[in-house]
Amino acid sequence: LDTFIAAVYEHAVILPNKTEMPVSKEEALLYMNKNIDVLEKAVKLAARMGAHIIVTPEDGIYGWEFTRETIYPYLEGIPAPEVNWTPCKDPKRFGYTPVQERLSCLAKQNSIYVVANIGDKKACNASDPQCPPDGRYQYNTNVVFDSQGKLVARYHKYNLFEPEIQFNFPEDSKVVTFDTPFGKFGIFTCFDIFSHHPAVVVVEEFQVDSIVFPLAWYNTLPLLSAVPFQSSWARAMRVNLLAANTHNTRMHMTGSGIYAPEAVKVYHYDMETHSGQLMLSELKSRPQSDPAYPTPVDWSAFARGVTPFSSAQSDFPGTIYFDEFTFTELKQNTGNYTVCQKDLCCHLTYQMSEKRADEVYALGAFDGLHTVEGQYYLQICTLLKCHTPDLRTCGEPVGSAFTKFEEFSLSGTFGTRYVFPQILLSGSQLAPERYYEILRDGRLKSRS
Amino acid sequence: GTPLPILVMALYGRVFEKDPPRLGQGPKKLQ
Repeated sequence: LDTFIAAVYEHAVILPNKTEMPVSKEEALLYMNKNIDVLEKAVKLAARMGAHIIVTPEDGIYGWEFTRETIYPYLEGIPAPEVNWTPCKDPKRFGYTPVQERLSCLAKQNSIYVVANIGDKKACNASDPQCPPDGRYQYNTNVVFDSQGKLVARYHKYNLFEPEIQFNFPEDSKVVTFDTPFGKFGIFTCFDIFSHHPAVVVVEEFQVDSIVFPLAWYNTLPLLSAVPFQSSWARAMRVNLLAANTHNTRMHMTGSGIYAPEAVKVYHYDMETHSGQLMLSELKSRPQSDPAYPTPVDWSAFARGVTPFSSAQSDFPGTIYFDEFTFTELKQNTGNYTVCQKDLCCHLTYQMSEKRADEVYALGAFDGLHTVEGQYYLQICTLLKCHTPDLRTCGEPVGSAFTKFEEFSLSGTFGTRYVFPQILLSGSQLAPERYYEILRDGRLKSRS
Repeated sequence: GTPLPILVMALYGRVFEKDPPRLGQGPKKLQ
């Protein structure tokens, strides 16, 4: 197939009551079936609308509020796909696996690939020095059933997030792919997207066309909201990304989408309601075949050639998500600014429609190791609106802006080729691609 | 071009060579 219809479902997970003691297997299955009842409606509707594959969220079947003990009744043994198993046809082959049976039958009876996130348990014993005291490993696991209901992929999340104490790290990171009539797919989960292994490796070494991406992501403005960050990842890595998030406004969890390298096809961001949302879009099975497929970018090419702008400026510190940036204020309605931190220099040229007295903008640079809720090294150039005209609020979450930029050009002397460009407009809306472009020399620039 | 009400614009770079072995909970959980 040259194209396929992708579906993503943002699911408002029905969370089990938090308990001190594990519930019975029967009670656990009761809860999981409540969630699968909702997912089933989405699968049926997506299939009726012609979708070839549907992705559902991480923790979508039982939620995330568990200890190691209380999640145990929700787990099943999940074999490796090499066993050539269709749970819907042969439900007892690997013991008690009602969830895998039901997901497999959903895929089979609706002739659609189903991607879901469940829990895998693997017994171990003292002969394994890493074996946990309770004699088992527990893994956060993505499973994929093809349109015949056959288990074709199993992925154990490698980069667990800090609160995920109910799971174990896999011993090493496995790159998991699966082939379909509509291209080669990779698969990983939520926090993995920050990683080189498996996220970059599955794209660059395994040459996948699309990624299925279950997540349970809570948004952190201004730079780590699901939709802007993940769509920018698809743009920079030049693959399709099918991102299905959980929906929980109390925890700021929302933001799913179907992102192609050349454009955001559809996305959903909803902090108002408590309901799930199904999205569909057509995608190229091989994104490279699209005429608008992005060309590679040398992110520092332009910036390396710029003589730092030397306008009279006074830099000041500001924090974004616990990282200390170096900021400089945009004092006029137009101008050129450079701000540097360590090896990174960020250059901005801009033109505002008007400079408002009640809104302040700053250009910021960060070059360092992020160390909260994970450890990863960042180099960031950012233009942002400060929460109030008080410069001490630069970096705090902001939801709306009235200042309009007629022109802009942002670039940086990056020491990496992995740079993710994002523009978020007032009301947390993504800037449509027709309003900006990413030049081969690394400039994020307004379209004239 | 169309004037845009920008909240935030970013070039978000990841320098993988400078990452620790694990991004998540970190080695202390493994021990």
